[in-house]
Amino acid sequence: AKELFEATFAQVKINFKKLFTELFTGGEADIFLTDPSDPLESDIEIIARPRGKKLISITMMSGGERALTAISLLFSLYMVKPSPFCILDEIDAPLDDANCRRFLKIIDTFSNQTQFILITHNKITMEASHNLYGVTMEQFGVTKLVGVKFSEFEPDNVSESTLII
Amino acid sequence: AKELFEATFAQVKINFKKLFTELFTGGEADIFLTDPSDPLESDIEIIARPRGKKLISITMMSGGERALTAISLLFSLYMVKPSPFCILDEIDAPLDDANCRRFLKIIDTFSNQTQFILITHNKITMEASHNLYGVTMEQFGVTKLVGVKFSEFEPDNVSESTLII
Amino acid sequence: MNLKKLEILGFKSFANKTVIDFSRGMTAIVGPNGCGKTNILDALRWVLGEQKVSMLRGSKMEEIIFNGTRDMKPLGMSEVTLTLDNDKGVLPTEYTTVQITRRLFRSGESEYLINKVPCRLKDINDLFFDTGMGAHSYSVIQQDMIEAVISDKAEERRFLFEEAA
Amino acid sequence: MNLKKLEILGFKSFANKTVIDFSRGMTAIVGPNGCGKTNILDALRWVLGEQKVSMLRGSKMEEIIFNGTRDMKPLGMSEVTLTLDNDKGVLPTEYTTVQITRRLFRSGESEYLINKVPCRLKDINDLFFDTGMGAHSYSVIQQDMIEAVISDKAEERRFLFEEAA
Ligand SMILES: Nc1ncnc2c1ncn2[C@@H]1O[C@H](COP(=O)(O)OP(=O)(O)OP(=O)(O)O)[C@@H](O)[C@H]1O
Ligand SMILES: Nc1ncnc2c1ncn2[C@@H]1O[C@H](COP(=O)(O)OP(=O)(O)OP(=O)(O)O)[C@@H](O)[C@H]1O
Ligand SMILES: [Mg+2]
Ligand SMILES: [Mg+2]
Repeated sequence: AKELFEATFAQVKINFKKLFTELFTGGEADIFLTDPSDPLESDIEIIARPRGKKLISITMMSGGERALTAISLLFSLYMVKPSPFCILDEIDAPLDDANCRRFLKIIDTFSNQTQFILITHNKITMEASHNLYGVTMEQFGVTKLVGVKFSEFEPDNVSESTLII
Repeated sequence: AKELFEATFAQVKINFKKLFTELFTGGEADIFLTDPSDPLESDIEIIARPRGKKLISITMMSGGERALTAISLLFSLYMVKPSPFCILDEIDAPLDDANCRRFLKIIDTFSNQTQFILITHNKITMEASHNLYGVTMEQFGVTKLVGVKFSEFEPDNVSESTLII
Repeated sequence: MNLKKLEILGFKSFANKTVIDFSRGMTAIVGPNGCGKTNILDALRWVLGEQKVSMLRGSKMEEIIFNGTRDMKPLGMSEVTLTLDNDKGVLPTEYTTVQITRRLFRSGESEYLINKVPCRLKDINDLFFDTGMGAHSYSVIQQDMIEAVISDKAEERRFLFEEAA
Repeated sequence: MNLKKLEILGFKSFANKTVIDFSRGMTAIVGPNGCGKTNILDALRWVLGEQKVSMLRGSKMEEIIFNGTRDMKPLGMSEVTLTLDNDKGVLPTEYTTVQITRRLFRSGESEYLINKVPCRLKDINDLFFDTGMGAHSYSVIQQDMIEAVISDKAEERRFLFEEAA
């Protein structure tokens, strides 16, 4: 089990360094075991340096930078052991427009082997999706689903208010 | 101190019931001390029932409903002891368009006695503001401020990407 | 291996039968606050065998059955069926289409079915063992998990690494 | 009582002097991730006397001084000045315009000034006592505080009530 964990960790580390630099268009990051002699119990540390900035602890990063770092780590794990599907609940909420687009580009590259379902309030994510389901409550407290788009939808018309009609 | 707390609590309770119903366009909510005989140490419980739905614990509410309930409680406290200024960091992030507009309407009614500063990624909040500052980093790692709007701005042109120019 | 379809009836806000067809590519789920988007994620977790009620935002399992609204009576049963395409044989069964059903009655009784044949919860867990797809896998990511991944809670990070190993 | 102006130099990402004029009405602060918006909130907390480094996302106070980038050297001092309009006499001083300055040097030395006259940190805290405006008041709300208000952490809620009382 120890060897398996170490092999996995080594692979995730490689992926994380690469993915972080891609999502942050530069900069660098790393993960390491605080106690390499005890891999099954050790804490896992993350350090990151966005492009042009100095190395800082995760706590001093901004909300959006933290979210993007976490996404880099999550997808580094997916690369080691791809999941057939993945459902993400509003993880694009803290991202600005440019970072949201970079995040969606990563999703796109994974879309061949993983089916992604993204719950979102973000218009950019809605426009980038192939399929769009609208969830509404016409009757109080009772969910009703409307299928809004299946790869031919006009992105300009999508807004949460149109889905209630 | 006990009387002061109880008087404050009673007033916040009245405000909260009213403000919740306003922000949720219906429904009802309440706050109470789990141990009324020991007001200075007791836990404070919140119960809420959005319009048309049944009474549920806060944990079962949606992300946006929880945020709006917290905002109702926060503003109920402000009504008891108004603060001259108030700076809110991305608290509109989980709100859908309609709830965001209701939240901004409440801010508007308070704006006579309180100066509000809202950090936001939300276009609706940007359009509703009187003044807009853009925060950018032309040089890596160095913040630069641009004043974008001072009550005469055209809201259609505002987006985060235009601010970087 | 793909998700093909999710059918929900009696689970949380799904008083009426809801069918969600999952196509290939990226699917976005959108809509106003409190309408049932995260409930879809909960339904997926639940049918995959989630036993921790806190992961479903409840305090007891009975709470996941539709408990009525102003205009509708509570229901007596919650049923969720997930249909998967097992064309690559990822799941340890010779079927190319796999259907899992989970039911919970107000009495507290549960039923589990694989391809309409009654089975135990253990059989559902075994089906997904080591595929990265069980209820506790990193395939289902709530918004607060993103913060947990990079927060000081090193155990959350470790859990994800162990899933990948 | 209004905020009139906030001047920041050497605090976190503010390597160049930044002046923010606060007008009446609602001000929105916008911009891409990681550019310094929350840092403005931190600067305001800091000049109002915040001593808990964790509230400023750091682990030691020295970290709030601009620590350099790829292209710029670190600075030796952080200085923030807040100018307030005390026209209604809310602050216990006869001045109608009040200016508070806080400085921190890399040596660890601090300086505090009220209307350019050196004073102690205690004098700044006394100035805001019971106005609902101190660093620990509910005037400054970070995004994770919204979740804390309604989460199970009853102490967070209690703290806000005590502030209002
Ligand atoms: N057992 C139940 N019976 C009926 N309704 C329920 C039950 N459990 C939860 N709900 C309802 O489901 C709603 C929450 O839905 P959900 O969390 O899916 O919202 P959401 O679409 O994700 O919204 P948001 O955008 O705010 O996150 C709550 O308002 C609650 O009333
Ligand atoms: N002492 C320091 N010296 C230089 N830069 C610093 C210092 N402390 C923090 N920073 C920088 O400030 C940035 C964080 O800024 P801030 O939290 O204000 O972003 P933000 O605009 O709120 O972004 P978001 O929209 O993602 O929340 C970090 O990238 C960090 O590099
Ligand atoms: Mg939700
Ligand atoms: Mg921020």
